[in-house]
Amino acid sequence: STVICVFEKDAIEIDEDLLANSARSLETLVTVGMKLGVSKKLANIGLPNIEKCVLQ
Amino acid sequence: GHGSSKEENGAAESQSKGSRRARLKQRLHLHRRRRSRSNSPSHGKLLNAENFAGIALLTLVRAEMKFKDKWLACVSFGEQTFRTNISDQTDKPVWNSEKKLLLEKNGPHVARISIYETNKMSRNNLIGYCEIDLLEFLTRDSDSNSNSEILDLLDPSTSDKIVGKISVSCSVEDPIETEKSFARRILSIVDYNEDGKLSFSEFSDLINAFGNQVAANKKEEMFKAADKNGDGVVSMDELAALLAIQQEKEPLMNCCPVCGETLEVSDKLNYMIHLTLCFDEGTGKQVMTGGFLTDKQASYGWMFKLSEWAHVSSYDVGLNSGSSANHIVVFDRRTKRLVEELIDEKIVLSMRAIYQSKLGLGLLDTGAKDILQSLSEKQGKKMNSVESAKDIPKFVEFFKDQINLAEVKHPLEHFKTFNEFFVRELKPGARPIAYMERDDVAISAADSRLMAFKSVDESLRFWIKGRKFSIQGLLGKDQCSNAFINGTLVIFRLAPQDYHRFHFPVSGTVQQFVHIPGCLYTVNPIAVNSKYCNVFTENKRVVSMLSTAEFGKVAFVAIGATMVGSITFSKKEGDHVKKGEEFGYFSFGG
Repeated sequence: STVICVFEKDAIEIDEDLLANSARSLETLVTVGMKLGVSKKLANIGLPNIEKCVLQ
Repeated sequence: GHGSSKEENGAAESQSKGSRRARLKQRLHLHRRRRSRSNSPSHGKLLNAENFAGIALLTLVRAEMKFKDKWLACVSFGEQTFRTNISDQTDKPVWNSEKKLLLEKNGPHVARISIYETNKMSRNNLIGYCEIDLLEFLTRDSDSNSNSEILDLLDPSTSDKIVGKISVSCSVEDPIETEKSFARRILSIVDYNEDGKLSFSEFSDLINAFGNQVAANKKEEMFKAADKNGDGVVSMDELAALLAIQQEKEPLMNCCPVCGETLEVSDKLNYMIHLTLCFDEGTGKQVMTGGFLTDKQASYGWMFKLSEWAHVSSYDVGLNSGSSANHIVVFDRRTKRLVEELIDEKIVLSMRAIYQSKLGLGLLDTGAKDILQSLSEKQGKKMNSVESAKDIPKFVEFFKDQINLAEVKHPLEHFKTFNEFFVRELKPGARPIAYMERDDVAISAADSRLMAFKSVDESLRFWIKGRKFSIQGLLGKDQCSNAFINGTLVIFRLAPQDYHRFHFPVSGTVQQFVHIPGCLYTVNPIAVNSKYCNVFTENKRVVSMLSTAEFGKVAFVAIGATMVGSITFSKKEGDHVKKGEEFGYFSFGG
């Protein structure tokens, strides 16, 4: 079984790692709740990259 | 024709049978001569009268009836019955339906042909019948060049009244051709790119799937013998010739890939004939339907395993039996590592055979869709039975590295059927939702293997190879607006061991559900990557439309697959939903 979500053109900016794997025809193992992407409106502002954040 | 053999007395019959066999030997002598010239080591085996076996090609050509109707004809031979298509409304139906029948010394040799008028409002009515002794027909003295005969059709209630005539023809298939075409066809299963050449790995896949260790050890030797210039590929015809020789020395398959029947190694010709007939039944080459393939038989043969779900309820003989498991590589986003997912080689091969070859395409056109539906419905009933609960521990053990029982909401004893366990809920918090308070961040809708593409064009370039795929085909005409046509596509593929509930990827309102009926093909990448199979636009599915503030409209398509064709929703139209909330689940069934 499969779920397919279709977003309208220019509505979402999918996370780069997911797009990069897919462009290599490689599936990515994910779990419910993992980040998929952000609304294009928000993408223009930008989200903080948590992986690059440092605790001080 | 009918009746004539019944008039013979015992002694005469015995003598007649002896002479018939002699005449048949003579008729087949031509084949022997040709075989000798071709230096095949198997020459003459068909001509051993004591072990006679051959394939008779029976054709029901046309009939002349006494009134107009829509007609069909059935042939009963031994325990099998085959039928033609239904003719147009006429008193002279034409079928030209062919059927290959196995004719052997101790097997049946009288075929009964029955003609029915068809009626939509009631049962089909038997109007006439006749019987034909195929052995006698093939060995008769008169005009041996003619393969045709016109037989009287008798009234079933009186037996002496003639109600029509039927024209039939019958011939013996050239055994050399039978062997060659069989070898070519079995090899074509693994000729994935259909260039008529085989690499060693393609050939190796096939021999491994046969499950015969002796043959597996010889595959390199055989391949090297055929690959005379050592370039690593050989033509299908060259390999077919070698395969036929090997097949005679030491049969490669222990059981029939199509129906699963154990093959009698000591009876090599019957073995090959059985396989030929079984393959014919599925390829659509033969016009008549019925006979070998039932869903029960299909569930035994590896050719029809069709899905990675095939062994879900039988893990004691399941995916990791044998050392030849194949794999699909996926990237684990959490650990950032490549991981291999094991799938039994037979299942991989059968999926390729069905979904990625022209042979498979033929199979799908001749009843395999119904078989998938029937298998899935039966699997659903089985998985909803109390007895199925005993499979849960085996399943958990098999996937012990991939199913975390600590995060399952209820203990194993709670689940009264396998399906209940299959749609298990997780404890609250087991799946943290990224940026929970921000509706402008979308999340993954399922525990799954994910593919994402900025546009449909990219999805077609990298993943979906079905020639008929389109967003409009996926969503249906009424659901598909222009904004979706070149929208972004995210595919979540669930595997047997996964948590099977799906969740909302975005917050919004559920607008409507549209149920689209369809097939239950596997959604494995092998099928998705096939140009012949249009899984996403032909499978049964439910399209729901979500209206959101941050993403506009989002189409959510839940697609059923082989064995797992049941889709249940826990929300209804008009519900306001938060991303991460449960939306529904897939379960076993049709």
